[in-house]
Parts: sequence; C-alpha cells; structure tokens
Amino acid sequence: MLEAKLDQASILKKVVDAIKDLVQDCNFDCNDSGIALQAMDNSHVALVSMALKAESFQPYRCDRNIALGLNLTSLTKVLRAAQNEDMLTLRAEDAPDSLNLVFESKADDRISEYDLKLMDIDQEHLGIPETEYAATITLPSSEFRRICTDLMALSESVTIDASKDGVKFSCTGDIGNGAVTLRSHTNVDKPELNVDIELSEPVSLTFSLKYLVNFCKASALSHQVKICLSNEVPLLVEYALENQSHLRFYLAPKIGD
Amino acid sequence: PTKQQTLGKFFGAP
Repeated sequence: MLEAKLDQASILKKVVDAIKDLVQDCNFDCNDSGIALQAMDNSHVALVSMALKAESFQPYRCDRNIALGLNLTSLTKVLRAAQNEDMLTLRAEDAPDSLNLVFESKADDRISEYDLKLMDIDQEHLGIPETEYAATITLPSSEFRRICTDLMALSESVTIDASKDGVKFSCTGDIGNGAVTLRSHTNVDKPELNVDIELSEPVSLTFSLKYLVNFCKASALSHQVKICLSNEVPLLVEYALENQSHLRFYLAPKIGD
Repeated sequence: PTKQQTLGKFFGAP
C-alpha cells in the first residue's frame, strides 16, 4: 500500500495547479523512491516531468509499484478543500480504485477526508536522453514569468540567444519588436535574485510563448528557475523543490523549414 | 518561417 504524508498541502496544490492546464489525465507512479509523473500535452509539444522524492514525505511508505490514474481537474476540486498549511496524507491500496486524501489542520483538531475515484490510463512514456546542455541559465522565476508574459503581448514566439554577453529573449510581432537581455548578476543579500549563465557554446532557439507562459504557473513553487538549452533540442525548464524533488517541463523548439 | 516540432522527434521510446 501507499502512505505518503506531506507537512504542507501547498506543495501538492501548487504542483497540480501548475500542470493541470497542460495535462488532464495522468498517472502518479508510486514506488519506494517516491511519486513521479510524466505526461505530454495533447499536441505532443510539451512534456511535464514531476518527481516528489520519498524524502519529501514524512512518513513515506510504498510496498509495491502503484499507478494512480488521476483526472487533474477532479484532483484540483478535492485539493481546494485543503488549506495550504494543512498536513496532507495520500493513501491507496495495492490495486486501488480510489485515492484517499486526508487533510489535517495543525491549528485545531479538524480532519477532513476525501476519496477520489481513479481511472485506468494507458500512458505513453518517452525516454528522455541525458543531455549536456550548451547553456544553463538560472534566474528568478518571477523574472522569467515577467519576460514571457511581456513578450507574449507582442508575439507568439520568443527567440532565446545565449552568448558570452548574456541571454537575450527577443520577439517580432505585428505591432513591433521586443527584447530583454539579462547578464550574470550576484545579489549577496538576496541570492534568490541571482542570475547565473553557464555557457559552453552559443545557443539560439525559438519557442512558443504560449507554452512558456503556461510553465510559469509553477513560479509559486520556487524562487529560482533553471532553463537549459542546446541547439535543436527541446528546452528544459526546471523548478527545484526541497529534497531533490522537482517539476520539469520540456518544450520542443520551432525550427526553420 | 519556423515550424513547431513535436517531442517524439527528440525523445524516443524508453
């Protein structure tokens, strides 16, 4: 059976909130190392990869591999009943047809309990190759969101150019052009505002802003976001969580004919 | 002109 307790329901609430507009039905794959999810959007352009490691739960127990087939809209309805600070316990039998969720308030003796019906989901899994990216940019997640939303007002696509001079996000639209350039920057007092650019070779890639703006819904999970690029391969956008847990998004590039 | 690629081209079956 599965028993996994989070000290703060907000972690799961934020994760589900960040991905529910990209994927509707998906499996939460549970094993002794934790709970993982890999799902593509309907157009097969974007992929979500979540790993909530066993260490992120206290306690965590999972005797056998269990796939929890969940409709994220339904899960959202149930999670809305949890306060951010509630402790959240997930429970399921070995061959479950429902997922039990318990929310416990720390402030008082209120306990709420829900059972969510599960579904059989035949999910297509993709093998994601280990990639040495040519450019790895770490920046405040709020800054990345701002750049993406600002540029989306002008264009459907953004071109990301990473060079020794910095990283430039630029777009061309019917009403005009826009560009934002960031350089490496260290803030000793507020490291969450740091911008770090690691580069082994220059990169230039174009992506759909619609998807990037969607990924930015995960900004609530982490002050910083890491974006990894190599020419002509999908972009990786990673929000790191505590205990090596993470939420990653991959986005296929737009390439000239 | 650029064309949106899909992930299947880059990520194979495991």
